[in-house]
Amino acid sequence: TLLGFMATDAPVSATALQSILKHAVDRSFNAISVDGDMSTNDTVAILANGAAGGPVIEQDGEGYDALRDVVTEFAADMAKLVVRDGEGATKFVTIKVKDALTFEDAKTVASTIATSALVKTALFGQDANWGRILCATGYAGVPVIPTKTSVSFIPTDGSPELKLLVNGEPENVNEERASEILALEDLEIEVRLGTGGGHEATYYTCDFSYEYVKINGDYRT
Amino acid sequence: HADPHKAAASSKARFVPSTGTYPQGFNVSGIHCGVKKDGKSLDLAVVASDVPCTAAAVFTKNVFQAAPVQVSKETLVGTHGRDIRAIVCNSGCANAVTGQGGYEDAQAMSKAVDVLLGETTSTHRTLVMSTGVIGQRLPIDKIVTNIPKAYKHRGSDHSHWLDCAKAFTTTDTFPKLGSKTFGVAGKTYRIAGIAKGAGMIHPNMA
Repeated sequence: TLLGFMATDAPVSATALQSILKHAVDRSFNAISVDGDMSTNDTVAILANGAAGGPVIEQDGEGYDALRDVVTEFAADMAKLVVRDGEGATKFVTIKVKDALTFEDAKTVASTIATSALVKTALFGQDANWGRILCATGYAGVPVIPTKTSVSFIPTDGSPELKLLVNGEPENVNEERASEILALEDLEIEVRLGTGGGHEATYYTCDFSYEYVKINGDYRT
Repeated sequence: HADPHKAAASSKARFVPSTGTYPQGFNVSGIHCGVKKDGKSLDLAVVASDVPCTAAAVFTKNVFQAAPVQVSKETLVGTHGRDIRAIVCNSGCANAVTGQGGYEDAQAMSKAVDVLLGETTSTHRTLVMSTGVIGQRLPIDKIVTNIPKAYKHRGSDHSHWLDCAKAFTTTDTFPKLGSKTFGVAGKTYRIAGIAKGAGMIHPNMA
């Protein structure tokens, strides 16, 4: 189960706060997956008591965009901690899907990749199996241009990206380099859908390990 | 044989802050009340504001919404997201799929904090959360009896916030706490947050 709350001393109207929370959660707590299971209790709340003073921040008024962006970034940082604690997880994986027709399309593809058991076990096995990533992309149910789709691993140590598939054509992958990247705890997968829409979404997930099965085979309802 | 949970907790210790800057007017606590069986783990948290807050929340879209979800939704609807004073949370038992009795237990948790805050209206001012095993009733007497103790132990320093975060955890290997200071329109504000979760994680809340 995911539970969370945020508390701020900024003065914010109830309408603005609801709007800010929705924006933030769609880009943070609603953009994570450990095991693909939705709980009966998931809740994220935000309280604003205005104790620090100042004018009340209203929807579309001064300070609204700035506060929305602060809350969104903060919520994403909290959400990432949940993924890092994923039961049995050994990898923290960021999935960026770019050039979709809409934000929702991009997020759907990212979510599909993030919940693929075969992608997640490949990540645990440090296998550069871009075929599983592409397969998940293809059944996500949103517009994709196969001949313009590209997949890359983005190393988190600042070294150049490793292109796995470019415009639908497989690259001659340097397996040694792929292994180096996959050995890192943090990994980023970038998928370009090539639709020309320009929308993107980010999702956070982890690998699927032996430990996950051990833990959850012993957690009685 | 090494305990894998302890090993994971040790490796994740770097994600637990040793200090923080917390929002004014919020006092929080985390205590052990006996929902968790080990006799010492923190399992009851209270977050209370000195003054009424505006509030918003998103909830699971699972058809089987737990009693705390139902009660918190009703509270936000009834207050239009205004005049909320507190959050109360227990870990160790989710109070999910517990029928009318579970619904009344969630209401009792909310009301117990309302009373301490001096809130006497029929609409609750306290949001309620529960997490843990599904399909079991809460040990509600232990919880309601210990809410005054949790309320009394509230504070605003880092140790209070960290205890509060610990009281939210279930199978988590580390408490998830964050805080930051930020500026908006020339004013300085603070935000703090707590999250919990390690498994059954694929939220899609609305």
